[in-house]
Amino acid sequence: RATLPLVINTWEFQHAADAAWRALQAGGSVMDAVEKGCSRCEAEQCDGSVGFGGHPDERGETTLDAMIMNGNTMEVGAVGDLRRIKNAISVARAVMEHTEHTLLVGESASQFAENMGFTAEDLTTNNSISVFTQWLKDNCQPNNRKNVSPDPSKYCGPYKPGPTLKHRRRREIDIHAHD
Amino acid sequence: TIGMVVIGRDGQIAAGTSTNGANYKVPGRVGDSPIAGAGSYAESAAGGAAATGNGDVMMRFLPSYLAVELMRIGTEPSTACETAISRIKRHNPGFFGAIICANSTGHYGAACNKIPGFTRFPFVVYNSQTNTPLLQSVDC
Repeated sequence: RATLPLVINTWEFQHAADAAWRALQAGGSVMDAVEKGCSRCEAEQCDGSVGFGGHPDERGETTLDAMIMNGNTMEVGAVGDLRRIKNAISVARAVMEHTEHTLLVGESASQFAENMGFTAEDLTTNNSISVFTQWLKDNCQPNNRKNVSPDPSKYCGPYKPGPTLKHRRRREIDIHAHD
Repeated sequence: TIGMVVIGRDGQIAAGTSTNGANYKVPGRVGDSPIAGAGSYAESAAGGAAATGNGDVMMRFLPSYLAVELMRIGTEPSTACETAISRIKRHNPGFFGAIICANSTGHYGAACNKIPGFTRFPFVVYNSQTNTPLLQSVDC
């Protein structure tokens, strides 16, 4: 039987749902609940696909994407490619509450976050460094490059534009390696 | 990625996502998570939805927006979620992705795209019925 209030979230992240529910029980708004719930995963990294220390990019850096939306006012705050700041969804909320914008990205988003009082720190961990090091040893496989040379299915970069392959490279899907 | 939808006692809805994105991404790459209508979407008169998966593909189809618009016209959350997934599958049969949906009365559902190694999608629900963060799952 459907009842309210309701918290629902992706994957097995029960701590996140618990944090959101506690925020509601403490009299917080639904926005507070979403922020607290997602923040819990950012702090605990959940399955490695959220927060610092996971999914290094081609340079070994971890960067974060997040958004929050108020279904009453239809306001949205979002950050993309956020660097050196752990609290991505809180920064997204700050974009919504302290600018007229919707989405801030990259280094400038990190500077906005620092100006708003968020702490800048290194988002890599021993784990993400060892994952990245192993990736380099494996000739940068898998990667997200195509139609470049050297052949991205065999070699690391740097890459230059190359011939367009007729049929797309078949790529194994790692369900833990995505958004 | 964590995607979350919260509906208050009075029907107010908020949604959000947070992620560190794809492994070994090209520096500068942003996925679907921070894109309103792709990563998540909410409108208190209709419902909320949040997605996870291959953001490079999913963001092009705005699955969360589509699901909320379907719930606006009365579509059950599970069906709204399934339609959003099938819309992507039509163009990218092998994509990895899943979505959660909830409407303003507290009904909820989820859906995912069946591919080798991914045939069931877990999600968590917490309301006064469950009284705890209850792990549930849906077959893709």
